[in-house]
Amino acid sequence: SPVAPEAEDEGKTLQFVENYLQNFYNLQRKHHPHLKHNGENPLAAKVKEMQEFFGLHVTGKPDLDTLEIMKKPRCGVPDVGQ
Amino acid sequence: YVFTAGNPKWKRKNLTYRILNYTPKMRRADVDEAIRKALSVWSNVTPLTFRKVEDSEADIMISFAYRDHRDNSPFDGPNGQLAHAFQPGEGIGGDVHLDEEETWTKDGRGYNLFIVIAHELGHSLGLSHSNDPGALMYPTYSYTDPNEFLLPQDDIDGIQAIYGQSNA
Repeated sequence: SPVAPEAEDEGKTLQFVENYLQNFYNLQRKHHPHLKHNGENPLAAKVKEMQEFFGLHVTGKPDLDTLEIMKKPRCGVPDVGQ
Repeated sequence: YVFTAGNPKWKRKNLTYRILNYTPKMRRADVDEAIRKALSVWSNVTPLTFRKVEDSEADIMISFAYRDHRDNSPFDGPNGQLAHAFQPGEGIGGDVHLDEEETWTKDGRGYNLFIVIAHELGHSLGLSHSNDPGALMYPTYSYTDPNEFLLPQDDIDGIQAIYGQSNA
């Protein structure tokens, strides 16, 4: 059955967030969201790292403020060391 | 300010740069001026000097590139990633790459070439991204009139921590 528009948007947003964190916060490409690292989802940990860097409210979730910063034009050099 | 991991720095103060190609979106003289002004942002506050070379290998090679340009960091088309640069070192070290698919300008339209190159040269000299929103080395783009641009204190402190203060 066709994917509901909301679910499709959510998928695209998650892909965008993953790409951003792989490019700039060293999120390993082969991570598996359902595997927990130290009890925390690696993607959530990286979202927190990015939120701390930009002085955002640290939630571990790609909320609207976080997405707004992620969508800003920027330098291609990573924010954290590789 | 943040140093690049491993604290890479140029061992010489007298560096060279070369402009490998030009964007067709700006007059060549305006590109030259934007780059010259961007280099002076850093040379004004450190002992560093930059000499332009035309055809030999330079410390800092500046070029406009499309998508995959064989450095494992492909550009992504308009907006998104605007440019990137490499830390001090031989070969590709110090080089600046600009995404040719951006709208490069010398004013507030599109992306101001001077502002972006001045930021990338911070990487070429050994600085990483700062989390000070007012710093030139803050990762996201924000426009400032080049005629009114003053290097923020966070960036001055960072580059002088690497190379010392200007001799002038």
